[in-house]
Amino acid sequence: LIELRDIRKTYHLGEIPVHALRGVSLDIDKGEFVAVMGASGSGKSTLMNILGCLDTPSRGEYRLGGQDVARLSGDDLARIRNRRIGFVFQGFNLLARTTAAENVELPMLYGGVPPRERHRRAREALHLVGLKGREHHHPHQLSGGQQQRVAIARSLVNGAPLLLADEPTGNLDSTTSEEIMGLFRKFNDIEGITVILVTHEPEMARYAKRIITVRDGLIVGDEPVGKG
Amino acid sequence: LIELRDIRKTYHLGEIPVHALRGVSLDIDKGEFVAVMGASGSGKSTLMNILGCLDTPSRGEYRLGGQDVARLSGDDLARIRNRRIGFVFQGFNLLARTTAAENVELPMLYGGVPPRERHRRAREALHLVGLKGREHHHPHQLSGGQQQRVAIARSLVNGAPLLLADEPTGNLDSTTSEEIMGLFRKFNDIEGITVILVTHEPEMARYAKRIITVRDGLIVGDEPVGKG
Ligand SMILES: Nc1ncnc2c1ncn2[C@@H]1O[C@H](COP(=O)(O)OP(=O)(O)OP(=O)(O)O)[C@@H](O)[C@H]1O
Ligand SMILES: Nc1ncnc2c1ncn2[C@@H]1O[C@H](COP(=O)(O)OP(=O)(O)OP(=O)(O)O)[C@@H](O)[C@H]1O
Ligand SMILES: [Mg+2]
Ligand SMILES: [Mg+2]
Repeated sequence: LIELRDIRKTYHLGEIPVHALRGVSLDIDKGEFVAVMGASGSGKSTLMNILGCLDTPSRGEYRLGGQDVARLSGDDLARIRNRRIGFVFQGFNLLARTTAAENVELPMLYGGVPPRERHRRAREALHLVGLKGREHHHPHQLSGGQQQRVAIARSLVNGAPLLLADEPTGNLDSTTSEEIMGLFRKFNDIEGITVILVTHEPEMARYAKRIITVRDGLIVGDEPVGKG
Repeated sequence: LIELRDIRKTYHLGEIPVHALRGVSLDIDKGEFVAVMGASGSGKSTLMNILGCLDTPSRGEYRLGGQDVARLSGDDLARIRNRRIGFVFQGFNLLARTTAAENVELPMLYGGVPPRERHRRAREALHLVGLKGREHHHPHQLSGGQQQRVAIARSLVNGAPLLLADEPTGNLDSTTSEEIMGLFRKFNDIEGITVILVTHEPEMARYAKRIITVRDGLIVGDEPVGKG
């Protein structure tokens, strides 16, 4: 599904370039469940943004489902994202002035899903993540972990075959975190969704089937998750 | 230092009240290091906001340093906060249009610290949290964990005797988390700062000396941290 060849990403901030990715090559097959770990600032979100077509690399090749996406335009990238990729952002990225349910409906608005089906799927997704009864509340009326769960619900509704989740459990207690990870594992095992997850919690990474370790913009580890 | 008696906080959202705090009573002495744990939505941030004079309770009594603060005005609460309390918010609350250094300087602006001293302390605090070289970067140019560390640096600069940190390590890798917790422990042991920390990570809670557990708006556990 995913083929990266020597992906580099450099941010130019005044006089000093920041080399966020220094030559990443990576293959991820359809149906895999991969956890990405590494220190703060090591390049995980940068990698996720490129994988998710939210950004393009400075150099290198990226094929998604056989299609070369590294050099696509904004409109083409948006089209791919809307149909094929679900996101949980590190900062949640909820719209402050819209309700939980409306936030969850958003990807479906772009996908042309009819209102009644949109409402139904949004409600179901919010129930799945433990937020039944809170559909009409705005983000500021929800706790940090509740906002995170709205973001998770939103990632699930467009039925995308690829799910990217950047620190989805950072603000969640252990029990809720394990429920969420169980959900991701279920979507992977049963529906064959490819899941790529950033986490710095080893207990959460163990739900995945493969762990990739990033350090200073490079992949330094890539191993299957053992049974011990 | 802190005396809470039967603190209640109810949010009125349309027809349904949400009882975030249902009668919390708590004493915290000067120089303690307390971790607050509990499930998502259990009332931790609500409790922190009241402790930090960012909000007032619906009912109950709160004495901070012997002074009744439960019913103070916005200006009086702001005065207390600016001089006596450092914060790390769950969502970081950085100003997007200002640099890391300017964000860290903010509490000192309100405290009337002269520019040269402000710059010096901000720079030192950013170095302490591992962000040397990134002083002039804006929040969107920093990773999630780097933004969290700017928030932590900001909490340290006004020399407040009380530090409230709501999930300060949620976006940090283990090594960086332990460095930050070590900093908090050092400020507590050496400078006698009272630290109250929300975390859902047991490994982080062990840096504290007392653990309070919140469930459904009530305190259900209050124990010293053991040596095992
Ligand atoms: N401003 C608000 N308006 C309305 N309801 C709120 C508000 N803030 C919090 N709540 C609700 O009060 C309850 C407690 O929220 P609080 O933020 O204290 O939980 P928390 O323990 O910090 O959770 P988390 O671990 O998810 O951050 C939740 O049900 C939440 O939705
Ligand atoms: N938009 C940007 N502009 C400039 N620099 C950036 C930008 N985004 C990230 N960086 C820098 O690139 C490096 C990698 O950032 P990235 O967000 O990928 O790290 P990360 O591994 O996700 O870290 P964290 O665990 O803290 O979230 C960091 O030094 C960061 O400051
Ligand atoms: Mg990140
Ligand atoms: Mg909270």
